[in-house]
Amino acid sequence: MPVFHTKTIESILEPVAQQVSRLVILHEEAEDGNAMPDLERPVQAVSKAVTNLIKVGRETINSSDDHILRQDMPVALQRVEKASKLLEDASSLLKTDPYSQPARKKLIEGARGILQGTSALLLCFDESEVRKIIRECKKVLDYLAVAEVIESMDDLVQFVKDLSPCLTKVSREVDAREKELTHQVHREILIRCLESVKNLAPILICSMKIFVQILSQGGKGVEEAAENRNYLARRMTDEINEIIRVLQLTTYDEDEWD
Amino acid sequence: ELILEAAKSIAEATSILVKAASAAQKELL
Repeated sequence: MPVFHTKTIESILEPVAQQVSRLVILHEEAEDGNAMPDLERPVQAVSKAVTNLIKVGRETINSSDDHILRQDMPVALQRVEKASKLLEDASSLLKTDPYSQPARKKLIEGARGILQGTSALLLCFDESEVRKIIRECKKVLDYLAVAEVIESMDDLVQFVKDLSPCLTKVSREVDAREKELTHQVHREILIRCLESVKNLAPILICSMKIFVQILSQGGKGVEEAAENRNYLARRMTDEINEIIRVLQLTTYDEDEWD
Repeated sequence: ELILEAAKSIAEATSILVKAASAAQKELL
């Protein structure tokens, strides 16, 4: 079962997660421990990488208009910073006593903290990217909501002009997102919903055109035409809402994986 | 994105550190 919900996050964190798990197991199995090597240089490398992440993270926060990211990302950055300090403490303690137990504890706690903090940070960033896609999906929903009030051919032309680029963008972004996910079931739902939306769009436009034509020709059968158009708009709305729901999922249903 | 690159650097540096620390423990076992 995948632990990380996107391939990017998985590729970044999976190798270090395995290493940290291994260190914890080794530490538990050899409680008294061997003399630890001098970890000053690798700890310095982590500290340097953390300093860079803090800088890049702050720039991301300052340039973002996503208030949830602006609220959550500093917490994740603090977590990473605190973990880095633990590693520095561990390195300093090990210099004077290579058998130091508190140093080993700080080392494990620091390594775990780096992993958890970086994971929280990546998740925070990823969720912000998902919210951008959802904003586009909601634009499509807004257009679909006005489908019922289009009564002239000019308005219909404008409706198609507005909806088409928006739908193209959603299609491109959801398609890319689907390819990023590690959860097979979520991927399949997105593929299915996107396919439905693509199929329904031209049929909806056609039904709107029929409604406008019938209306301009006196109105016989206009109710049925309106009903058909509304049904198609509703179906597209349902599919987009399902896409929004699945885009927000980050946890795994274990039963599905069993 | 810069943030992904920065996170990758941290993960790699931490991995090297943890490997070094694990090596000493592994010797004992």
